Amino acid sequence: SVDKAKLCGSLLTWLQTFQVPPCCISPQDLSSGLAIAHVLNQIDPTWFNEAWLQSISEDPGPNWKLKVSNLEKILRSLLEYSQDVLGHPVSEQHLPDVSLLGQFSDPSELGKLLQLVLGCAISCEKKQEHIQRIMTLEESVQHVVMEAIQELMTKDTP
Amino acid sequence: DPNMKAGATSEGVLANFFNSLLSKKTGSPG
Repeated sequence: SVDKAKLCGSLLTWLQTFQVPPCCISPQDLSSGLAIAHVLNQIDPTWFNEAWLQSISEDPGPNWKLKVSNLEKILRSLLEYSQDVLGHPVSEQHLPDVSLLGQFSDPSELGKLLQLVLGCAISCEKKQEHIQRIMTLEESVQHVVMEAIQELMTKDTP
Repeated sequence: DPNMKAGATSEGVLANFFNSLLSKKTGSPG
């Protein structure tokens, strides 16, 4: 499988291609889910709408429980979106441990969460825009993104 | 130049992969 820490680095590069408020790009904001929520809002503003975005706590600060709560909301919505809108349920093996991410900013778990966001971006109605943007990234980043997508497409392994 | 060939192949693989994604029906990643 794809090295999740390496995956995290490349997917963070990809994440920078979205318009995220400057207050949302610190590592702390990533572990709070705020930047990811803004990216999802750009991927599908009808599903990840303004009301949903408002439900994500803007400044959890050092309170890891608030961060985990944010991440749980994001993961729940991502899973519903994959199943109900994209018709592609997420396999258990791809689920990130949001507690580890919220408490310790674990890069492997962040990589797994970003992999699910990537899955939405390349399958949503605006996928053309997202895929073309990926194709402008550095080749090494594109390779990791490709492997991440291929892994997502692979059915459950025993 | 073998390096250039490898680069071209790698670029080709990436282009093929992402173009195939583009041609897939929306909402069908797998």
